[in-house]
Amino acid sequence: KEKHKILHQLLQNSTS
Amino acid sequence: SPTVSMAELDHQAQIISKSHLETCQYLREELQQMSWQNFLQDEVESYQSKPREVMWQLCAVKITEAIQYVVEFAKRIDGFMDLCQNDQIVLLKAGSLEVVFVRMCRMFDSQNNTVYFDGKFAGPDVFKALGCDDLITSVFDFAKSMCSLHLSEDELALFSAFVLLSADRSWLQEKLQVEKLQQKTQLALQHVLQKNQREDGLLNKLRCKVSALRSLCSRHTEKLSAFRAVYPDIVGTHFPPLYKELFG
Repeated sequence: KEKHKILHQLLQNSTS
Repeated sequence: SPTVSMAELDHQAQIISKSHLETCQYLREELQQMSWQNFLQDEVESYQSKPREVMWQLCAVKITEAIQYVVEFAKRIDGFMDLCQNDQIVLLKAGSLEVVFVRMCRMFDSQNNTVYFDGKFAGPDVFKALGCDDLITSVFDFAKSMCSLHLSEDELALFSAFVLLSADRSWLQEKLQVEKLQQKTQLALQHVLQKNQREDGLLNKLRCKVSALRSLCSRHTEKLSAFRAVYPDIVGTHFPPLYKELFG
């Protein structure tokens, strides 16, 4: 999970 | 398919087309308006004379920007966010650059062999400083052959989703779920191709593009490794973190 921190973050951000 | 109704396929096609249009970075009309703006010779030379690492960094930034739009596209595909997080990551890691290459045909001018890059339309010579002429030629050839299929936005949207939802990627945990989603997307693509009265062989032509995309991406990885071997610090400190996560 730590390895893909930014991707995780982008996936978790709500779609605008 | 007996398990998916026409109404469901229509719905899937509509959602994916909408997602594509909301996240496509540039509208076709915008690109058409800019299509006369080609780089002048002195501008081309200024890109060519940039240090290799500076040009690599610029391209990494542009690719990363395009990938962020692909992540948004994925999130809006019906069913994608229902997959487990591992599989969302696996699909994006393997497929986001492939979708960028698919989307590139919208920004490509076949007549001039140029692509929209950094504010204007650029030919392959603009990318000379990267030191990857063979890869650049292949990317341009791919864009040209995609353009020759004259896909509509809804066809392009469904093909992009089909590429992204590839169920044969390594390390998927719930392969069956991805398979179902990809199958449904393929049926929706087939349905739209029929509705748009496209030629019978088009789906097969698109399937052939899948292997071309894989080859382009693996060559990008090879070129990046070769670059990193010479400039490890540049990649480590100056490349976008998302790019490093995806390709590092």
